[in-house]
Amino acid sequence: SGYLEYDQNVLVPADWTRVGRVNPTEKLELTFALTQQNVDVLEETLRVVSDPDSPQYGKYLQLEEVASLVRPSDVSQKAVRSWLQSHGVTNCSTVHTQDFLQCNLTAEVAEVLLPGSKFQRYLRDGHSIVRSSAPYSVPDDVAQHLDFVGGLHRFPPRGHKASKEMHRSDNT
Amino acid sequence: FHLGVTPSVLRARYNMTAADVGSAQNNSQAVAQFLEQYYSPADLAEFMSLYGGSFQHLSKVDRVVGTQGTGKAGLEASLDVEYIMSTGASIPTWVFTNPGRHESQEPFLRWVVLLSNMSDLPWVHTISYGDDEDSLSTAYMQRINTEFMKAGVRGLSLLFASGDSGAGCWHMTKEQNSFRPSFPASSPYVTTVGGTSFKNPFKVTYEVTDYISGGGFSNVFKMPDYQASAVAGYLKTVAATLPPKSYFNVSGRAYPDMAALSDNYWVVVNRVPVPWVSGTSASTPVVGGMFALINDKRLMKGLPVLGFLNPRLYKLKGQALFDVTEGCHLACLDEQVQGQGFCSAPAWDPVTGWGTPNYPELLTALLAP
Repeated sequence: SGYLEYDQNVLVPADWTRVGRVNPTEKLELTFALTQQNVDVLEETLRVVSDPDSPQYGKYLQLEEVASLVRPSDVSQKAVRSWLQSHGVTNCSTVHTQDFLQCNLTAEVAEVLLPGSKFQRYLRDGHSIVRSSAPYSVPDDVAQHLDFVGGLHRFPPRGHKASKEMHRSDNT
Repeated sequence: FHLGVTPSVLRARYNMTAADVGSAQNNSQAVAQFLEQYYSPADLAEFMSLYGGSFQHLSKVDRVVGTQGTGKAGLEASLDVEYIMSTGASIPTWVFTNPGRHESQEPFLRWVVLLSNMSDLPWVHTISYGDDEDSLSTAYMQRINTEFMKAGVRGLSLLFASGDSGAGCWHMTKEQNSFRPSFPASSPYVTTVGGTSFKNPFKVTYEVTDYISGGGFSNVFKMPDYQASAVAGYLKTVAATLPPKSYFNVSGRAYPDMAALSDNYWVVVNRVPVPWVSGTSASTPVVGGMFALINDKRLMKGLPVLGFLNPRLYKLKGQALFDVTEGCHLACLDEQVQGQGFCSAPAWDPVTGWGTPNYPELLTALLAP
C-alpha cells in the first residue's frame, strides 16, 4: 500500500559509485506524474488516427485537445496539491496537460513527504546525480491520484552504441 | 568498394537520389540526447563537407532545446545528428539536450515532460537510448507508454533504437535464464529500429542481420493487434528452430518493427573522423530521416504527416522494404541457447522487423492519402 513502484529495481548500476547521503538542505527537483483521465479513449483515438483504413486517419489532435482528454480530475489535482502544500512544497510548475507537476524541495522535506526514501549522491565519470537508495511510498489517500514520482530511482539510460571493436579483435 | 558506411553509401543502398531531399516549409525532425551528450556544430560542418558532397543538405542544426554543455562532443550525439541530417537531408533538425539541470532529474523523463508542454514540435523524433525492462517499474513503463500515445495522437512519429544486446540475457535465478527486453523499444506505441550489416562489409551488397540487433518480446506490454498476424506468421515459419518458450513471452509486444544498417559507420567527433561506429543508435536516425523526408513529400501534397507509423507499416506486409533473411542475434551464453537468440526469416522477424527501407518504394507506398 502506498508503494507506487513496488517492483522498481533499486540496485545501483555497476558503473555508478555511491558517494554518501546528500545534505538535508540540498535542493531536489521531483516530478509527480498525476493519474490521467480517459486513457482508454486516448488509446482508441490513437488507433483510429493511425489506421490508414479509418476515416479518421491523419486527423490528429492539437495539444490543447490532448490536454482536455487526459487532464487529471479536479479531485486528483486538489489531492496532490494539498498533500504537497501540507509539507510546505509550493514551488511547483505544471505542463499544458496538467498531468505532471515538477516541484523543487529540499532532501529533508522529500524524505518526509515520501516515506522510505533516502537520498544519496552517485558518481560516474565525474558526473554526479542524486537518487534514493530505498523504495519510497506515499500516503494511501494520495496513491490513487499518482502514477509515480520521478527523480528517485532511475539512473540515466544507456546509449545503444555497440562496442564492436572488442568483438572484432576477438574474431581476429 | 567502400571503407565503411557514410551518407553516400546509405543513400546508394536505400536507392535515394540527389533529388531526395527536403523542401517543405513546415517540416522538421529531432534527435534527443541525455546526460552529458553534446553534438558539436564544427563536427557537423566537417562531417557534411567530408561526406555530404553528393546531395543537398544543411550543415547546421536549426534549434537546440535545452542547454548544450561545454565539454567534448559525444559520439552518440554526433552519430545521431550527422546521420538524421544525411537521410533527412535539408530538413530542419532540432536537438533536445537534457544534461540534468538538477542532480535529481531523470533526463529521459524530462524529455517526455517537455513533449507534453510544447505545442510546436518536429514531426519525427529519434531516440537511441533504453533500459532493461526488468530494471524499471511497471507503473513507470505504463505511464511512459501513455505519454507515447499522447505524442502519437498529435501526429508525432517516435523511433527508438532496439538495443545492442540481441535478445539480451536475464539471469532470473541461478538455474534459469531468459531473454531481456528493452524499454522503450518494447512499447507498442513507438516504432523500434533494429540493425543490419552488409553481407560483404566493403561493398554495397544486400543486408544480413547484425548480431547485436536488439529484439524480442515484451514482458510488460501485450501484443498489439496491428502486429498479431505478422508475429504469428514468424512463429509458425520458424517453429522448429525457436528458442525454448521459457526464454520469452510469446504474447508480448514483439520488436523491432524495421531495421537499417547499424555496422561500421564513419562519424566525425571532436574534429576527427572515427570509423567502426556501430549499433542501433546508427540505424535509428537513418530511418528517422527517411520518414521525415516522406512527411516532407506528404506535406507538399497537402496530406497529413504519418504520425504513429506501425499500423500503416504492418499493413504494407513488407512491401517497399528489403527483407533480411540471414543471420541470428545474440542471447544468453548457456547450454540451452548457446549464445543465440532469434533468427531472421522471410517477412517480419524479431531481429530486423520487416526489413530495411527501399526508399523510393516506401515513398510511393506512403504517399497515398
